[in-house]
Amino acid sequence: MSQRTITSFFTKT
Amino acid sequence: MFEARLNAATTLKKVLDAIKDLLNEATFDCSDAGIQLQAMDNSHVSLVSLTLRSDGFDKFRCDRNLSMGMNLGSMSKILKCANNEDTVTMKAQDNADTVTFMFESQNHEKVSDYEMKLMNLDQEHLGIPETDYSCVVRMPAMEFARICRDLSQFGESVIICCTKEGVKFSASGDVGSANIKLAQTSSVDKEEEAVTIEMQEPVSLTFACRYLNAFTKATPLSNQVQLSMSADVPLVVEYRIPDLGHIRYYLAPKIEE
Repeated sequence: MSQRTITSFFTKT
Repeated sequence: MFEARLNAATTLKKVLDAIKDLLNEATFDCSDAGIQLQAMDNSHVSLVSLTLRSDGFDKFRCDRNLSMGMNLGSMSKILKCANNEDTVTMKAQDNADTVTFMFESQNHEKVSDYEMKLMNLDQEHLGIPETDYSCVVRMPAMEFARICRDLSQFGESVIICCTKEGVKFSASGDVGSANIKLAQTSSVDKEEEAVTIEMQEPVSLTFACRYLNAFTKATPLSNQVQLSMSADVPLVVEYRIPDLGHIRYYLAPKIEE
C-alpha cells in the first residue's frame, strides 16, 4: 500500500 | 485592531491540543466572519481546516482582515498558563508583528497577559472540492478514538469498510488481525451515543493509523465525530465545536501499489 498525499487530491488556489 | 474574547479558555485550549501535534505552525486568518485556519502536516498527507465563527465569541472585533502566523507550540505553552474557566482575549494591532493573549480569572483578581511574536508564513491554500460523499458515519467521538487506539496496536493501517449493515474497522500486522464492527444503532435514548450511517454506495478505504490517532486529539471538543468517505478521495473527520465552529481533518487514502 502506498500513501497518497493530500496535494494529489486538492489543488493549490 | 483585532480582538476576540471567550468567557472560558477551555475551548481554545482544546482546539490547540487538537492541532499542535499535527502542525508546528499555522496562519490564523481573521475577518469579521471569524477565524479560519487551514494547514497541511509536514508530510502533506493530511490537512486541518479550523473554523471559529465570530458569533461564537463573547466579543469579536476585526476592523481589517488579518493573517497571523503562529507557532502552535508556543501558543500552546501560553494557553497552558490559562485556567479552563479563565476569560481569554486575543488582541493584535492591524499590521502587528505580535499577538497578545490576556487571561482573567473568574474573580477578576488575577489578570495575565502574554505577548507572542508572529511569524511570516507563506500561505499555501488548498481548494477543497464540494463532495457528495458515498458514506457519512456519525458516531460517538470517544468510540472512534478508542477504535483507532486499539487497532493501531495491530497494524499501521486501518481499513474502514462501510456498508448498509454498518461500518467495519480492520487492521492486521505481525501481531495478528483485528476487526471492529459497528452496527447502525436502532434507537438510543441519547442522540450523541448513536451510530448513524448515510450510505449511497458501499466504500472501503485504507488509512494510516498515525494520522487517525492524531485527529482523535480533538475528541474533548465534541461528543460526536463525523466520518465522510468516497472511493479514492480523502477521508473527512469532522468534530463540531459547540456554538463556535468545527475542525475538519482530511486524510489521503493509501492505495494498492
